[in-house]
Amino acid sequence: MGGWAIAVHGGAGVDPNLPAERQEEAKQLLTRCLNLGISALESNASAIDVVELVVRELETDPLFNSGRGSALTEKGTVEMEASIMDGTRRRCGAVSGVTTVKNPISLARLVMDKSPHSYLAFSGAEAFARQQGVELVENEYFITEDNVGMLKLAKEANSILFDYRIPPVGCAGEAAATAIDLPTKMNGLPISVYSPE
Amino acid sequence: TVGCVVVDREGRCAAGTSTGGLMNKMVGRIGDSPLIGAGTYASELCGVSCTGEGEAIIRATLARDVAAVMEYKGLELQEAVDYVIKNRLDEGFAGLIAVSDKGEVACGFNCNGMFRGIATEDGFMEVAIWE
Repeated sequence: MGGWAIAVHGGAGVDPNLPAERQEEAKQLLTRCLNLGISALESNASAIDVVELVVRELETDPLFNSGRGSALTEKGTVEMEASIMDGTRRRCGAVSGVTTVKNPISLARLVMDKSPHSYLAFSGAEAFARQQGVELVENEYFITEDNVGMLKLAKEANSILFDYRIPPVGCAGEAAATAIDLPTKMNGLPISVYSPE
Repeated sequence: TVGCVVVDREGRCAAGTSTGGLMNKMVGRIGDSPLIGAGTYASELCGVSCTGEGEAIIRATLARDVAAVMEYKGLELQEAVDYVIKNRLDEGFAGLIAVSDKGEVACGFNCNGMFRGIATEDGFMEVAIWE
């Protein structure tokens, strides 16, 4: 039997022009989350509890695309989703389309532990959240100025933008040009193929 | 998208993923993160959390595939991660982190950078963005 091990991520597909200070910010958050998990593991916490603890921290910090700081829908709202799985007996829980649950990963954990199902979505997930008494907040809590700007870029570029942390530039127009220049593809097709959907 | 994978001292693996999805996505769109077997998977052998182009990850059942090639092809964790990133994504772009019941940790991605941090009980720790 080996010792404990842990890994965290904050998303893949990083804009090559990401400013150094934003890269540093990201590394500090990742380090903080690793250390949070490590001290829990050193105290013999179980893997499933450490996963929930660390993802909650990542959801609460607005830096990455989850919880507060989530990407915005075409309507400028936030719809979040999460899942968790315990390798022992392969138990799992998932939620989609939640708009007021402060920590979706904890609701997914409750689906796994406190419901007869593996997945609840939209109004059913929100009703279960109220029944379980998890912390609820207004949808505005999840919306950041950065992401309002990113949504504007995406609309000007008429595309679905990945979670690029596009460097803050002088004006949205210039940044929009950057976004349009970025030939973002999805499944090998130009992203614009998906936009009309 | 954010994720965490852990194996504890008892060799138990777990995985979790959480996201807001894609900027400017359609209302009601569901990505890979909540889909067990696509964005998130854990078994007795390993725990996996994925991020990237959700539609590609779903079609590849990427997270489950890491466990499957470990089970059926006998690959070790990093080999399994490299194999699925190389062979399962078609033209899609994605990244993933994984742990095994032996206390190993691995990550792989075929896109431009991935925000990740990894640590093991023997003192190894790495936080990185680029290759």
